[in-house]
Amino acid sequence: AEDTGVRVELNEEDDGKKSSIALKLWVEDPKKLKGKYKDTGAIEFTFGLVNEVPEVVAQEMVESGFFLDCDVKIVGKSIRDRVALIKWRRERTVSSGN
Amino acid sequence: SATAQVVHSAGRRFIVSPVPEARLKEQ
Repeated sequence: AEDTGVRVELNEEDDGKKSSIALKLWVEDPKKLKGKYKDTGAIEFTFGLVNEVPEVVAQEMVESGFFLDCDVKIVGKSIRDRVALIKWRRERTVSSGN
Repeated sequence: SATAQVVHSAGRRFIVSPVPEARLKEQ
């Protein structure tokens, strides 16, 4: 995935079954953000793999004061890339099991 | 280790925790 300067990692083991999963997001490279970043630390949150949209979560982070509005796309993309990887791994696990 | 909790109006809970040191700039 593209290096967005924003890192998103699993914050729990993925058993491949849960519809929502705990993620942890933090800024690795503040220079890649457009807006001034206030170093708040890592943000832990739960994401619904089936019915949630990464960009909506990114918008909620903006509204909660973690990021500026100009960075909503880069945060959303970072979450989207990680979620895509989680789903891809799950599909691969299922198909190799069949 | 200071943690803080922010609850968005949509009901989502964000927990702020320290950035894992060992995972900073792994590459």
